[in-house]
Amino acid sequence: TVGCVALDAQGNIAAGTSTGGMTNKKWGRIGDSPVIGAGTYADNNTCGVSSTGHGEYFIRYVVAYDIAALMKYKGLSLEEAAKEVVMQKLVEKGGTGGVVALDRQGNVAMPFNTAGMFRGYIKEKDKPMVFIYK
Amino acid sequence: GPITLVIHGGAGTIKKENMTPERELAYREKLQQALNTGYAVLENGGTSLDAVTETIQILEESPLFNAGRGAVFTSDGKNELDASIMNGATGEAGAVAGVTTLKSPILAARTVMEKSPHVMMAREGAEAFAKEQGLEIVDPSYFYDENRHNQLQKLKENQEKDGTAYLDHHPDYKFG
Repeated sequence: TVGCVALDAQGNIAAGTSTGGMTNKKWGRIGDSPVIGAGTYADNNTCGVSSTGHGEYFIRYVVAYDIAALMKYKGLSLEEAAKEVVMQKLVEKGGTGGVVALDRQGNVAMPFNTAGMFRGYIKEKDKPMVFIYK
Repeated sequence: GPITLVIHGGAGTIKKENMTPERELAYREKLQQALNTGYAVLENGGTSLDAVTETIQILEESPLFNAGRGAVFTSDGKNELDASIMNGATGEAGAVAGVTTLKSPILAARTVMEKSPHVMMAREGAEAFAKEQGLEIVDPSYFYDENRHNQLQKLKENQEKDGTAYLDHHPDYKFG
């Protein structure tokens, strides 16, 4: 699975996710990636999110929207909301994976509860920051 | 805020001991290329939607990641692809699911968002709509990757051996 969240010069956020799904999945199985609110979500007033992981959990716990909702209704920061959903709620339910998220101030969050996640961000020209392991 | 872009290429049992230096470098370089591509769109006044679409297409075209080329296989040996996109300014969204002949699933998702009254379209219907809209159609073999196919075979052998859903024993093992 691959994903991206962007904040443009007009202050607009967009998010996207694309995937082949899960090896050996039954044909017709759909994971969270194409499900708005689970694998992908964007709202200028809160954040944009792209997810990767065990899709069934991300659908049932509406992970991408849940992060935005925690910001909107509980006033959590992006970092706090993303961490609570991925490192606490999902772990309690046995869901493995991670998200990348971005808010309109340009704050970045990339929590994951697996051994690693290919991830990165860029805020300045020619200064891409890339990470793989914990 | 400042123009910013954040990306991922998948999560799972990605450990240093499982990665050769060459392969790790290949991943880092592809992720950097994707970031630089998306940032250039934003820097030139492009929209966040354009940046997301262009960045994800870089990763879809790389066999390193489980999306587009290099996607994992279903239990019957096919590549079924899914994608979605959302515009934070308007709340508009688009998605495709279970497609097998669309070269860029993220571009198809954006076309559903911008050129149809729907949010999500699946399988043959999504493919017929994308074709009608002029998106590039490829033979399913375009997505084929030897490593991924071997992964599927190995997993099936393991499943026959221990007869349980491999996932139960290895929750962190993201097959993709």
